[in-house]
Amino acid sequence: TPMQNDLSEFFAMV
Amino acid sequence: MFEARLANGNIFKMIVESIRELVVDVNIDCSTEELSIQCMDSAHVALVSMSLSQSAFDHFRCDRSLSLGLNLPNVSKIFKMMGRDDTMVLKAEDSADKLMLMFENDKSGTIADFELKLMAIEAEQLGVPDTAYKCSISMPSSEFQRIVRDLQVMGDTCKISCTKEGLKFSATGQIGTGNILMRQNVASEKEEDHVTIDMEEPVELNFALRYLNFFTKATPLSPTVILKMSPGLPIVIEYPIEQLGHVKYYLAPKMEE
Repeated sequence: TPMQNDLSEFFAMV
Repeated sequence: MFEARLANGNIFKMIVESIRELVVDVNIDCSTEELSIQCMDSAHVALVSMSLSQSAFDHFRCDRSLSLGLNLPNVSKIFKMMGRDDTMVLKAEDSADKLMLMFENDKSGTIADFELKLMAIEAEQLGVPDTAYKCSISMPSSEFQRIVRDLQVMGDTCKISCTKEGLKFSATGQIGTGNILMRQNVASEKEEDHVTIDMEEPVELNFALRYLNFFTKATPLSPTVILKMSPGLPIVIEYPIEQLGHVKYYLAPKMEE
């Protein structure tokens, strides 16, 4: 089964 | 002070319903232009971004920007007491330690008012880049809801692939595989029934069906849903609220091991 990515890996905190 | 009056209070109720399964505590940011929300779910897998323009309101006054920290389960309980045709009024002082909510109904002559304690919520703001996506699909929101609900019986993961053939939703599990293909369709007189596929290059991504189903709680807000995808990027699932705002969900893809 594919692993779930974390959204913060794509969008940086501001 | 902050004061806003929305003739169709039901819109705000539907916005609350569209996010309450993803997040518990949320800041509603009020500015002179709009009410907005940006928040992530506790697993940091999905992001909700809501905007409702001041032009959606019959009256809107916001002297200085403020954040209303709300507990959504409590807000939802209060909105259960709102009638379908009620007008909603929100009021808060600049100190923003409580929110006044009023539900008014001219027909029945009733006015319900509530005072809700506000919380200080520490929010992580994410910078969402303005990306040009490789695929953009517009389809009836009820169809999208039906597809992601039906595919849950097949598995936990939905593969969404956009090709020249159309937009395909696939799920695989113990009992087998299910595929649902949506082709471009602009035959209907009603624009909200159209399926339009704007593809620059094919994209195929995997997503958790559980989350896609959470997002379909926004279906009552819009007859149309817009999906945007690019390889290796989170999908954007947008429910436009007339010309007045939107609820957008961002969901991180699953990656093959």
